[in-house]
Amino acid sequence: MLELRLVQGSLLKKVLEAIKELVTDANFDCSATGFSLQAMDSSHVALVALLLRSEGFEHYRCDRNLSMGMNLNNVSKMLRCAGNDDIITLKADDGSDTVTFMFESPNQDKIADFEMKLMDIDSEHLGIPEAEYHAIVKMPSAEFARICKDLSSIGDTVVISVTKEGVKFSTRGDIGNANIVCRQNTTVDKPEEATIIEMQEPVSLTFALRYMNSFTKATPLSNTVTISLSSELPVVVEYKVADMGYIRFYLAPKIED
Amino acid sequence: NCLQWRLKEFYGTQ
Repeated sequence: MLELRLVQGSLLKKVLEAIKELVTDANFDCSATGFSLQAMDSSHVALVALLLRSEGFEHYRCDRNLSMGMNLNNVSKMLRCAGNDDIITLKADDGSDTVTFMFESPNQDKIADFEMKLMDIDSEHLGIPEAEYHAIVKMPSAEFARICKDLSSIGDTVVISVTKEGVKFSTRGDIGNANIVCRQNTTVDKPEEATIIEMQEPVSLTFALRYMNSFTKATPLSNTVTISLSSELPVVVEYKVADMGYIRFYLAPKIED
Repeated sequence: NCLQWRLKEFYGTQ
């Protein structure tokens, strides 16, 4: 028996909008720790890891570990029927091949349940060790989204370089090239507007902008984004999901041929 | 020209 009640149901709606472009089908795993997902895009270049910790739910019942295969486009269709202020409850019986999404309006005057078929999904689970990163950039998520969008109108790849001067995003294409430098800036009115750069050593890596743009679909979840970089390692782009967890996107770098 | 690496070249499967 599985029953997860999330008062801030809009978080789940935003999570689905954040990942459905990158991944088509995925297994949602439920355990005592929380509700999680790990899935790669079809080309195995990018990966999304989601964790919503059990403490973040108003009610969390998971009698035994359960993996539920879902088509994310179908989940998104279901969740779009929930109001932004609705409380969302996920329910599944042991051995059932369906999951039920229950939507309650805030004043309890409307209760809806949507039952969705589960599917069998063969997915490979990657073991991602905790790593020390050479550079960690924390910046406003809207700023990062704007940079990725702007650069993708010029080129296909972005070089992200972190030095003592700041973080530089560069691209080049047929019509020309572009460089955007963001300096550390902590003298702002609100903490979420700050750009904070923690650098152990300079790092410069190249990534496909198509994936970066896809990651920025998570922007509505958090005012800030954290970009962790190490030489010759995939970048980690992390958005917090309120105080209950995170979405992390991993993207393998490109190398000069 | 750039070559795209894949995640499996960095992380093992579980």
